[in-house]
Amino acid sequence: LPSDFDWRDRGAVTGVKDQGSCGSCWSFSAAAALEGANYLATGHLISLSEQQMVDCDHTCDDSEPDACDEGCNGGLMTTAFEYLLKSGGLETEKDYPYTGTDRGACKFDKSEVAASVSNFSVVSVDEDQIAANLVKHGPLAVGINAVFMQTYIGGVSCPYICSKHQDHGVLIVGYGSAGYAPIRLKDKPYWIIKNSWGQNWGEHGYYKICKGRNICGVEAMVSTVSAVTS
Amino acid sequence: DEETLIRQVVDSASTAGGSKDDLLLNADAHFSSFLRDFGKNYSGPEEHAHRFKVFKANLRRARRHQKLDPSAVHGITKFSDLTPAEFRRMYLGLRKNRRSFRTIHDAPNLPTND
Repeated sequence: LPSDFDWRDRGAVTGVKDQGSCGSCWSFSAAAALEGANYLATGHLISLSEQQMVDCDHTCDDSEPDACDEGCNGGLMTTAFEYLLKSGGLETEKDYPYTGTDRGACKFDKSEVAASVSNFSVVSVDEDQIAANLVKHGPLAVGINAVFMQTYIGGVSCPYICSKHQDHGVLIVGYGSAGYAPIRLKDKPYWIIKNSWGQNWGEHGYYKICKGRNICGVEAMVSTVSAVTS
Repeated sequence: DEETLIRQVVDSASTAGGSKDDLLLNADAHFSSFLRDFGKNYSGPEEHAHRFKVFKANLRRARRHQKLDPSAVHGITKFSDLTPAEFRRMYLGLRKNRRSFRTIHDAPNLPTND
């Protein structure tokens, strides 16, 4: 594995988006993962529609019928991937733009699909496997506890205590080997996380978090998706 | 072990904790800057007063977060006028379901050497 890796430098990551006051982080995480996978499969970086999932994806968990994707009320990336497998894929952001509300009817047009899922799976709680899957398959959808993110401005977040009860969907786009942690007097490796709260949050929309100890549950709920090659 | 949980119990002027004290002392001025920088408008004086109270509570939270997370910088963000519950309701939304996760097949192990 390379010591440092960043899909932003390799053209697989679209610009930072803003979900607004809507609990649709799961759709942004899923769409961003598919954007990266589609780039690897086709060589084209296309911004994909989160609103399509907000409006049209009401997939429920087979084992828990009351756990469903519900627009601004929340959802899960892996059930979103199931929806994308069944529905045929995502339209572009341009064709199905984001509104930040879930009151609209589903306007999905299958003939306008720009990227499709071929497969998805869960990555084990192992930093090397997460890094290997990131390098090989593209950016990864992850869940994270976001308590520290409300006040985060910059630097490598490495809280001593953080719940592992994740409630925010984001995207791992890379990792670094040397983010300096002054109180620990050494460089710490970190994940580079793309968020969906706009560029005026964090480090131009990005978050850095310590790598390797499942800080804030970031390594506990990782999924990888692959796209259909066209 | 450098990862042993160590909680700093005294303030250090050389750390961000000192600047956070300054944040709390100048909460009025910081709130005005916050409103201007993030284009915030409230419905009236009552809402304004309520949001200022929440803002001050969030300054204290930022200070706590700074102590618990010293390698990052914590402070005023565009969410500084939201309570933790409002923040969770409006900006999060991941419905974690471990049972569902277990039903999805695992990615095969990849080689990580060389």
